[in-house]
Amino acid sequence: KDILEANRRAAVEMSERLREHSVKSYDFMGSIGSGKTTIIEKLVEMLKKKNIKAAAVVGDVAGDDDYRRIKAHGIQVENVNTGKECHLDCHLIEHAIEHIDLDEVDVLFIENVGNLVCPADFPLGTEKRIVIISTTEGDDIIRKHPVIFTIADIAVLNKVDIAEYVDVDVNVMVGDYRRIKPHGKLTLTDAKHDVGLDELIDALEIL
Amino acid sequence: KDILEANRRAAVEMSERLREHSVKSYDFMGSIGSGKTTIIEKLVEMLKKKNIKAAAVVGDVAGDDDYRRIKAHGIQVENVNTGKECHLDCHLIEHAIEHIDLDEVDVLFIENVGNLVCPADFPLGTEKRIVIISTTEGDDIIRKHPVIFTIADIAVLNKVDIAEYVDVDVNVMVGDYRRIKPHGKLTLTDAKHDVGLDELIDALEIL
Ligand SMILES: Nc1nc2c(ncn2[C@@H]2O[C@H](COP(=O)(O)OP(=O)(O)OP(=O)(O)O)[C@@H](O)[C@H]2O)c(=O)[nH]1
Ligand SMILES: Nc1nc2c(ncn2[C@@H]2O[C@H](COP(=O)(O)OP(=O)(O)OP(=O)(O)O)[C@@H](O)[C@H]2O)c(=O)[nH]1
Ligand SMILES: [Mg+2]
Ligand SMILES: [Mg+2]
Ligand SMILES: [Zn+2]
Ligand SMILES: [Zn+2]
Repeated sequence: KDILEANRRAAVEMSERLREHSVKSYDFMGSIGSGKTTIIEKLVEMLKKKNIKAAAVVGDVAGDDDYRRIKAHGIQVENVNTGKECHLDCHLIEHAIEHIDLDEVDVLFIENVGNLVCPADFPLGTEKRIVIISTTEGDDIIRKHPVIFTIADIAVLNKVDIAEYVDVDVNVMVGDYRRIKPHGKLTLTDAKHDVGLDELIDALEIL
Repeated sequence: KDILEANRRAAVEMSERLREHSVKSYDFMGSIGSGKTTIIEKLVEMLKKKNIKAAAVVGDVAGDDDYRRIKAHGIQVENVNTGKECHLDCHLIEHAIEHIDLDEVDVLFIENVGNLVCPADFPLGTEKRIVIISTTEGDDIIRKHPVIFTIADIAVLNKVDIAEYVDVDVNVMVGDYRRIKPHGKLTLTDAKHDVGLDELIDALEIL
């Protein structure tokens, strides 16, 4: 309980700090392999075309795979390895952004550790919280994880291009989401083929 | 630390209890939506044909979707909702098997909560621990989660039928697994189309 309270206080401070630098920030939570890095890579390139400077903090249990993929886009990025922890917390973000020049940044993307349970309890002080899932995980995944879909401002259902190969009915998932969060925003994407990403940028209210 | 020690002791007792009843037991860990329930459903039917009686304990954060899918196969099954916890522990299993008649059971399948981090720290007293992932999560997923692939006796890479649709090279994943666990058993499956399941039954040493 004390851990959650301390994290909440840190998140309030983080949000003020990011506002002082006029940085819009987004926490991308989601299941393992749902397409978080792919979506961030695509958004970074779309924003470059509009002269908007992005930076990223990438959380993973181990390794720097996601870090290297995002670094290749020529933006500031920090890698955070969480080891035994299955979520990022605000304290880790505080350390990560010490190495980022916030005056050179308009938008900060944080990629959380793949997990649909614990990240819900650890706000990071970002402007919006997003949860990204994909069709390939089965069409019951939304109703099985009500908490994270309730606390997230935006939900993204990715890989709609291959739903038929896993016998998934996208409408079932949309219905489950509506029941859990009637006024929430659910965006359907196929990040591989650049489908739905304009809607996502709109929903994020970056521009 | 005390939690892990208490769980370890409970696991030793559980393993003795299952042995007393000559029940072979398996802990199916894995990522969300990797195909854990699908694989258990298929194995249950394969064992029925050989007159081997299976039972199951199914762990999910919320809901009874998986429970209903397995119950439909006419076997004893117990549902465990973990709420805020992202893994099963042995204490939960002790309660669940109170409702199962172990004298009527040859094989016990436990489906863990979808997560590649915490379940590694909580052995359940089963004969073998299995980790199930799928191609659709990306080909970096094994090297990103070295601990669970080290502690699991068997790894299953499922959904090999659709690897090409997510630009995944199965050989990369096999190579990563070999580096982490040179003498481990990795089985490639397409559970939807009954591919690789005989090899899995062999690897589990059920018969
Ligand atoms: N067909 C298809 N494949 C996709 C799509 N989005 C991502 N992929 C593939 O899905 C796999 C996982 O994508 P990532 O972007 O690495 O997913 P992630 O959520 O960042 O994964 P982790 O950080 O490991 O949890 C990769 O093989 C991608 O090529 C999509 O919309 N359609
Ligand atoms: N194409 C294909 N689809 C599969 C395969 N195995 C499972 N699926 C599909 O993948 C989705 C998820 O399967 P489940 O068996 O529910 O996965 P799970 O690991 O039990 O999921 P959770 O319990 O929610 O973590 C479903 O839509 C299945 O139809 C496979 O080998 N190939
Ligand atoms: Mg990623
Ligand atoms: Mg399941
Ligand atoms: Zn957790
Ligand atoms: Zn965890």
